[in-house]
Amino acid sequence: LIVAEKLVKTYSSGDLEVKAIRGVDFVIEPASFVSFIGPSGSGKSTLLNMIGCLDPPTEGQLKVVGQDVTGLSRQDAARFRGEHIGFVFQDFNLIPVLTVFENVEYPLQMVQSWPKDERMKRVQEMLDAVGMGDQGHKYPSQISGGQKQRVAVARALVTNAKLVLADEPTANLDRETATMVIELMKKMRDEFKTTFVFSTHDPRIVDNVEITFELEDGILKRHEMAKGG
Amino acid sequence: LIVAEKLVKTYSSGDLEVKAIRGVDFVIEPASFVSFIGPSGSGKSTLLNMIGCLDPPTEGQLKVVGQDVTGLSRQDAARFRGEHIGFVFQDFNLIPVLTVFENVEYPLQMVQSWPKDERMKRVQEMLDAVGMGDQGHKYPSQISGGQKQRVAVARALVTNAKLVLADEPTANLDRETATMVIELMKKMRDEFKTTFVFSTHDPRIVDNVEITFELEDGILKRHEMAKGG
Ligand SMILES: Nc1ncnc2c1ncn2[C@@H]1O[C@H](COP(=O)(O)OP(=O)(O)OP(=O)(O)O)[C@@H](O)[C@H]1O
Ligand SMILES: Nc1ncnc2c1ncn2[C@@H]1O[C@H](COP(=O)(O)OP(=O)(O)OP(=O)(O)O)[C@@H](O)[C@H]1O
Ligand SMILES: [Mg+2]
Ligand SMILES: [Mg+2]
Repeated sequence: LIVAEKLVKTYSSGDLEVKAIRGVDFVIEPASFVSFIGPSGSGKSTLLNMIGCLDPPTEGQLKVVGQDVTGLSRQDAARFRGEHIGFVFQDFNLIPVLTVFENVEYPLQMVQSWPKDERMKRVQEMLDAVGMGDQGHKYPSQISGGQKQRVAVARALVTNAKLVLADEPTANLDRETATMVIELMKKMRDEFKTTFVFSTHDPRIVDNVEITFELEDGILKRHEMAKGG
Repeated sequence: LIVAEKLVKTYSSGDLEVKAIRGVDFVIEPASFVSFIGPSGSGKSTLLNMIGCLDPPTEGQLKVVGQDVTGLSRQDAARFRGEHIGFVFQDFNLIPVLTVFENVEYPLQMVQSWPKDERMKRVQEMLDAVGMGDQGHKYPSQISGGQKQRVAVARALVTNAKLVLADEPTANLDRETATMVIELMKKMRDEFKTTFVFSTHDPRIVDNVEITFELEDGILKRHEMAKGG
């Protein structure tokens, strides 16, 4: 589903030049449940942003869901993302002027075009699934950190995208709520063959994935097949 | 150092009324290393915000560092915070238009009034201590999630405040960096008798504190003295 060859990402602004990803190769099969792991600053979010077509590679080749995304224009990248990818951002990225319900509804209404009654049903279903079913009327500023994180998760899963990229989706969650979120994602992978790619430090996620790709200073150290993966 | 009696916090806006903290009592001694724990949405951040004089209680009494803070005006609360409290926010709350260095320098320059050469030395020392010593020139938008978190920690510790409140300070950190941050805080408690009050789900912090206060639905379930405190 995802093929990366010699991927490089360099951030430049003024005299600042940071080689965040310095030559990375990997293949991720459909319906995988995998994670990038590594120290803070090692390049996990940068890599996820490239796979999710949010940020173009500086060098190298990247195929996602069969499509070469390396040279996509901003507009084509946005359309591609809307059709194929669900993304949980490390800082949640909720829209402050929309309610929790409207935030989760957004991809169904403004990006895809689901009819209203189907949207209402689907949004409520996802909010219930992350334990936020009675909070739909609130605004992001009126909910806790872990509640924001769960709304971000619900939004990433709502379109039933083929590929879900989740950047630290359980960082702000207690054990029970984290388990609820991980179980929900496993269920979607089993039922719909959704591919899940995580970036995380959370051992609770690492214990549940089949493969971990270890990043350090922008390069992949090794691939580890989890036992019983 | 901290005495809370029958503390209540109710958020009201329009017809929305949320009893986030519903009657909480506790005492925290000076130089303690303690944590509030509990499920997402249980009221941890709300409680920390009251102790940190960021948000007034709706009912009850609260004494911090010997001062009754229950009825403080916004201005007096701000001055009191600046003199006595360091706060690590769950969402970091860095100032986007200031560099990393300037963000950490802010409490020393704009809140307290340290002379320039002492500020420069102290800021660099704190950045080095959280592993961000070479990142001072960057802006918050140019660093990773865990790097932002560490800058927020450095800023909370820079004034050598008597009381440090840290809301999920390790949520975005890998094991080594989290250990670095926890060790730094323990060292400050041993050396300067700083009181540390955490709100967290992270077992790495819970393993290191002497007392955990467990919150659920806005009330305290129990106090647990950790073995070997
Ligand atoms: N401004 C607000 N208006 C209304 N309700 C609020 C507001 N802020 C928080 N709440 C609610 O108060 C409750 C406690 O929130 P709080 O942020 O203290 O939880 P928390 O324990 O820190 O959770 P987490 O672990 O997810 O960070 C939650 O149910 C939340 O939705
Ligand atoms: N816009 C930018 N400009 C310059 N450097 C950047 C930018 N964004 C990220 N970086 C740098 O690139 C490196 C990788 O960042 P990235 O966010 O991918 O790390 P990460 O592995 O996700 O870290 P964390 O676990 O802390 O979230 C870091 O050293 C960071 O400072
Ligand atoms: Mg990151
Ligand atoms: Mg919180």
